[in-house]
Amino acid sequence: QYPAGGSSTNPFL
Amino acid sequence: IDTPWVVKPEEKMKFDSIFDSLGPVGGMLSGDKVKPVLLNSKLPVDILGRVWELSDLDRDGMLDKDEFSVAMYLVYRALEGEPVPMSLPPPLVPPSKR
Repeated sequence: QYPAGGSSTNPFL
Repeated sequence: IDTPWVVKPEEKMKFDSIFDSLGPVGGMLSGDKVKPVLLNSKLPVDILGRVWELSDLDRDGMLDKDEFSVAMYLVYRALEGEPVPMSLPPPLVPPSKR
């Protein structure tokens, strides 16, 4: 599940 | 489900030594330390983004040793031409996180 909005913890996004 | 982890002990040792060489803090590697290693694979960034999504099981923006092994496993398989799955198959979930 991708977080809807907010800061991503994924350094590639 | 009690299936063996697909990351073999000899692969785990290799991945662990890479992990240690990257200077983990408190047993964790932050995204900015892992990112250049994954980029080094020359895989497309969208693939690497999915690898990260699948590896960072607790979504804290850091990888521990087992999560890092999952990431490296997926990168190596992708380099061999296997597609990166959309979700993590149960045998790829580290036994410590089931």
